[in-house]
Amino acid sequence: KLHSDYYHRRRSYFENSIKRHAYLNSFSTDKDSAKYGINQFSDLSINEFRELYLTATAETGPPYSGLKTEE
Amino acid sequence: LPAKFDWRDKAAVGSVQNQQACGGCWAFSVVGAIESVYAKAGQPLKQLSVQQVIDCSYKNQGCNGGSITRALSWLKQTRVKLVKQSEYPYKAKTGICHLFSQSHDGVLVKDFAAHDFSGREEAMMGRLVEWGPLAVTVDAVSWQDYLGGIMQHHCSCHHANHAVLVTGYDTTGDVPYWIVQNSWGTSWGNEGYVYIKIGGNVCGIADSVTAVFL
Repeated sequence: KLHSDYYHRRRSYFENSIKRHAYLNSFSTDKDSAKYGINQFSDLSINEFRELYLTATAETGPPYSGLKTEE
Repeated sequence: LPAKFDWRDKAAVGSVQNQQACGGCWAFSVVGAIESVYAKAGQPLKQLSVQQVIDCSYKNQGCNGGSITRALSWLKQTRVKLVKQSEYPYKAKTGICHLFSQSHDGVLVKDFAAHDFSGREEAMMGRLVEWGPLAVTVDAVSWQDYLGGIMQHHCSCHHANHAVLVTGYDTTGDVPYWIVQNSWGTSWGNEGYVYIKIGGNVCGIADSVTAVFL
């Protein structure tokens, strides 16, 4: 039963990803545009993906204002 | 500026890594930048230890997350030398920090510069050519489904959650783009790379840009 639950959950995430791909690809109008589809993350939920892979934080630096003369 | 530039063509970029089930993108980005700047200075390209940064950069959270600038501040202030990957191999989990003597061979970070280049991506191109590959943060939510091509939509700025390495750019085609090395293995994207449109701060690529000086 445990394996079955796991399978169905993963399958549900995978099916959700297929729906996402259709939406994301609808903006891809030319040959160079990004393509979205099945990859190694397709059976992860959006939250699982965020928790595992989107873990960086950023400290905003000062706006770049060009080089100083001495540089 | 050249219309097309890529530090890979100068043999100054390490191979694409796979962080596996460890949220250490920030460390891969920092170590990638250091490796490249070291090679840019005429030294042989060598793989340095990401695990050392994950374990020892105490102001970050190891595999649970971290920041590029905090890691570089730690390297600069403590003058810890980054050792070779073979001496401190990657384990994809946070471990106890291994210390090396100051006489041990390694790469020392002298300084770094972190700037906001939003609205100034052409200047950022110039800095990339001058300084070397740039460690940046991006909003990578839509990257979960990315297969290849130039990313132009579905990517917000000011919501950074992932760290990567900008190695080059290409403005010769209809859509100019940044060439960005990720750390999710070579089976993701364009052999491990993602292309992001130049202009418009797509994915927030210009929001937090860091260069390393050795």
